[in-house]
Amino acid sequence: MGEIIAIVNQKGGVGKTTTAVNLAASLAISRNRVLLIDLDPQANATAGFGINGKIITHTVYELFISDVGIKDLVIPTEMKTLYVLPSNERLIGAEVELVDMPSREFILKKKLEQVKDDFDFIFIDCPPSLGLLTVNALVAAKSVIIPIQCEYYALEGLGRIVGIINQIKNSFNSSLEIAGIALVMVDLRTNLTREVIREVKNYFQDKVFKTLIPRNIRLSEAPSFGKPAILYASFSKGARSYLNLAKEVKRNAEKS
Amino acid sequence: MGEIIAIVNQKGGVGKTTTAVNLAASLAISRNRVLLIDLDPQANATAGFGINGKIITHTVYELFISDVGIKDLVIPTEMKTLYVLPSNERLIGAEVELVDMPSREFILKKKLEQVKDDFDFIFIDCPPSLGLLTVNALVAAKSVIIPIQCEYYALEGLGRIVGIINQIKNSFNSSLEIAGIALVMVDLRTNLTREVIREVKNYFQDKVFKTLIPRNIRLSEAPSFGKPAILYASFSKGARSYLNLAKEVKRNAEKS
Ligand SMILES: Nc1ncnc2c1ncn2[C@@H]1O[C@H](COP(=O)(O)OP(=O)(O)OP(=O)(O)O)[C@@H](O)[C@H]1O
Ligand SMILES: Nc1ncnc2c1ncn2[C@@H]1O[C@H](COP(=O)(O)OP(=O)(O)OP(=O)(O)O)[C@@H](O)[C@H]1O
Ligand SMILES: [Mg+2]
Ligand SMILES: [Mg+2]
Repeated sequence: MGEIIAIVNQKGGVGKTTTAVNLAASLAISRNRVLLIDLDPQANATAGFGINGKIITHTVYELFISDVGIKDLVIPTEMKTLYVLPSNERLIGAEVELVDMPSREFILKKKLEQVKDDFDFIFIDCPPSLGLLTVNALVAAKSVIIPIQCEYYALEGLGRIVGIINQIKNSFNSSLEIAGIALVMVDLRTNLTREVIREVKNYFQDKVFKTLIPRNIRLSEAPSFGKPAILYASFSKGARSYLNLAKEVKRNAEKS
Repeated sequence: MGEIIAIVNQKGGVGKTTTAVNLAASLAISRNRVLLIDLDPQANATAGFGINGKIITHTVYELFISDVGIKDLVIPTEMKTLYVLPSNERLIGAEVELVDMPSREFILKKKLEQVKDDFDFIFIDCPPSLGLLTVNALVAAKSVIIPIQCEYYALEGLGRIVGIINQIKNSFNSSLEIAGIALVMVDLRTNLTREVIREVKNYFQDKVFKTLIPRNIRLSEAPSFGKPAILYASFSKGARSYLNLAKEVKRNAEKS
């Protein structure tokens, strides 16, 4: 299968990492073979699995700047079929160092060739920018999930992310599709949430996942215990909503 | 006075814009002369005052790449003593274009010389990164406010922002100080919030502002009406907390 999915949105703090970590874990719990790649120098997805990025010598940074293969970099997690390609601060240098590299947009795509068939799903958690790291993710990916926080400012940048995806589709990766829009931190009691949902459904039509991810304290507590929500608080609304989203993602992937 | 304050945190979505917009408005309401500079290509601070960045020809981008002065770029707002230096998507190009410019770190500082005495407070809203735009803000500023969301991931990157501030202080701007740490989106009912507040106070000691900014729906609704909270919902907890924070910022500025 080797479904490669990038989690992208240049707006900061909108739930990219929370979505990447919990989708990966929700698919792994039902024995799908999953790889989570942390492409953010903040290394939140790495920390979300309790891995201390600061003490690791081989991270995704080394993947970009040396000949080391992915197989030598992935780290097992407490979930049997889930592996993480960790990140740390050194990745900050990559945005600048990639600029002068030949086929700089294709580095991640080429390296992923080696492991594509070893995993059913490969998720790439992206930083809050549309620089060369995110471009590498969009070139390597088959599809994109865009988490959208139900807030006014979160609506402002949607045109840009769609623009970039179309640019990449027309230049480097003709098979790139939008897998779906994930509405997150949903609080149906507020007008703002309902208004944002209406606007997003207007704009993206049937691309919007049916599963809504509620604002749920367990989702923000879980990373402080180094666990995805399904392990930290498996009966919580947050954990269950990501299980439902994972089912939807898997069902859509099998159809395409 | 001309107190130049940068609002900085590379972690995304932690309340930088909300803090910049509402501090600026809270000081302007009591007749302080205030300039808000939007240094983020997402242009959320611009949208927060109902200004449509897409239709403006002269923005902060032109400030960096041409000889135009700040006086020709500032836009009045519905608040008599508050002006905005707007942004839009064109600013995305600046991060790359600045790389080869002479004294690229000092461009904003030099341009601000012209207007420093026309304002009591100048706030600079920064993007979620520590690139050349944020460096320009840190070189131009006298002090920095770091908003910290009461979440686990928000703690991860604190070492980095403090590191950058010290680097700038030692190289380009010896008078740069931390004006304070603003704890935002506080919900005292949760363990996570109380834990984060404890850790932040441990790390930053008396640099933490006494005013806590609660999570308050009016703060996230206000930008959809193009107004700061003090004009949209003046009696809300959110608006009042920023009034208190503004008082604290002003008091500290007069002492130093
Ligand atoms: N559904 C939710 N309910 C409650 N809290 C959430 C939810 N989703 C995310 N959070 C919290 O909101 C904050 C932002 O989420 P997250 O870090 O996943 O966003 P991000 O888009 O990855 O941020 P960045 O742009 O910095 O990479 C985190 O502290 C996270 O724990
Ligand atoms: N105290 C608060 N209560 C409720 N919502 C808030 C509060 N502060 C900010 N928000 C909302 O949280 C979201 C993130 O805040 P904001 O956009 O100000 O963060 P930022 O750090 O400027 O983000 P970016 O990194 O993208 O620039 C916004 O939708 C905002 O309306
Ligand atoms: Mg993230
Ligand atoms: Mg902002």
